[in-house]
Parts: sequence; structure tokens; C-alpha cells
Amino acid sequence: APHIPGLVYRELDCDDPETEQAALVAVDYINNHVLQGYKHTLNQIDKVKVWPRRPMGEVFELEIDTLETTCYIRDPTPVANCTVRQLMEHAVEGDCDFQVLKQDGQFTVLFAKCDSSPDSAEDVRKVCPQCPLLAPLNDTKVVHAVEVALTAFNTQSNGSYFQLVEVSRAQLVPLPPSTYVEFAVAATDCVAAEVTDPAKCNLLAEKQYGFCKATLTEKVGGEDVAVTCTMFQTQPVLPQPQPDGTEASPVADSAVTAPPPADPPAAALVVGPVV
Amino acid sequence: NVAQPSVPVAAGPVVRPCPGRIRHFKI
Repeated sequence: APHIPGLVYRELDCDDPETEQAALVAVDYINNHVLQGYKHTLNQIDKVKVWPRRPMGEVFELEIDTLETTCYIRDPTPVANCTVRQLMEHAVEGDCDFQVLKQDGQFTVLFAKCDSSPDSAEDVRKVCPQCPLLAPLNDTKVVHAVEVALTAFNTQSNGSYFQLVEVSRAQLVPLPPSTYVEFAVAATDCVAAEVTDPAKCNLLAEKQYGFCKATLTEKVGGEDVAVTCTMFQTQPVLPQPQPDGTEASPVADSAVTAPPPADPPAAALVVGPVV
Repeated sequence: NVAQPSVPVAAGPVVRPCPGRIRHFKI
């Protein structure tokens, strides 16, 4: 848009309730649109400028800092109930720029750009010299640990065969020598006990996602694996208003068409074996 | 009469509108 001489922005306190409202809408937008990793929560509002918008409304130009929580992105737990990832677990932060339109009392996200980055190794060492740092997700040990854990889980499962969706976090622990991994899975149309070729299994139309935590411990002459998975109820996903005014396809997955349950279930159910 | 010399009134704390408060911890 051409620059309009004399157009000035309104200065607002970063902790002003109106700014916070806009920032919370921005964080909700992140959690509703990101399809990998963990939910984020608001940590600090860095800057805010409020521009008049023609013919009506105002645009909040925001810079915000977020922190990673321990809730997987497809976990239906409200982010307010999610625990913030602590420094000793190697916290991850997000730096975001947003433009949020306020019109008729309603906030709508017009623009979003976020970068996330883990805390520095030095910072983690300061608070916990012995704590393991985040490991690359393609590390050989990480990939092996996930494969072993998922196989163990499927072997003990008397239901669907679960396929790997993503590895979301990993740490190499020196003592005892072990690999800690967190990964997401999804149910397929195969029965776990009858699978011969996992490549032929297809994800269910009505997706059921799960989130697993596993530790693979190296031992003399072998290894031990412990894995626990939390399965999430299939969640109906509502279309989100988009910047161009159109209704987007569902955020998480267009194949999810399950109507909302009459009696909403608990946020998550722990099912499946602990191996 | 002894008059108390006028003491300049200290200005109130300067409010920095931004950045806002840290809700958890700063990385």
C-alpha cells in the first residue's frame, strides 16, 4: 500500500490488556496452525505499534517471545494447562512477528512469522552442568531408539499398528548410556499383531494421533527399551478465517471429519502397553 | 522563622511501556 503521509501509530503499553489480548490471539494462531513439535505459550511482549486501518479497525504490529511447553501440538490439552519446558530440559523459545487486525472488537491474524531456537548449551550448563542437551533428530542413536521403541510398542499392542509421524525431541544421556526420545505416532488400518509389511498400512481417514516417550538403555550384550504412549481422541478441527477472508481447510487434517462428541472426553487417554 | 528549603519533588519512576513483563523466564 502506498505510504500515507501523516499516518501515525498509537503507542500502547506492552502489558496493556488490549495488547495482551492481541498477543494471546497470536499465540492461539501459532498453536492452531503449527503441525509439528510442541505447543507454545506467551512469555513476553517485546514491542507493539497500533496502526489505524482504513476504512475501519486497527492493526496491532507485535513482536512476541514464546516458550515451548511439554504438550505435543496435537494434544488437545488447552495451552494454559501445559507445563512450560524448563531450562534444565533444554528449553526452546520462539521469536514471532505478528500483525493482528482488531475490528468490531474481534482480533484476526493478518500476518505471522516465527523462528524457534533452543537455549544455548552454555545457559543449560549454568543451571544444570550434568543435564543432557538436545540431540539432532537424525542422529543414528536417536533414529535407532525411535525404531526400537515403536516396534516394542506395536509388538505389545492388541489394536492398530501405529506409524511414526515425527520425532519431536531427543537427548543422549551419558550415564547410564541411554537415549531419550519423544515422538508422535498415528494409527493405521493394519492390526499390529498381523502386520507383515508396514509400508502397506495406511493412516486412518479419521486420524488418531499419539505421543510417545521412550528411553533406550545400552547394556552389556544388548539394550533395554521403555516406552509409554498417550493416545489422543480424534478432534474435530474448525476452519480458521484466513487473511484473504476465505475459510481455510481444517488446520490439522482435512480428513478429520468426526463430529464433536456429545460428551467431550478427557483431554487425553493413556492407552496401550508400557513395555 | 526557619523555612524548610524547598526540596525538588522527585519525578515518578519512568514507565517503560515495552518490553512487557516476563511470564516465565528469559532465555
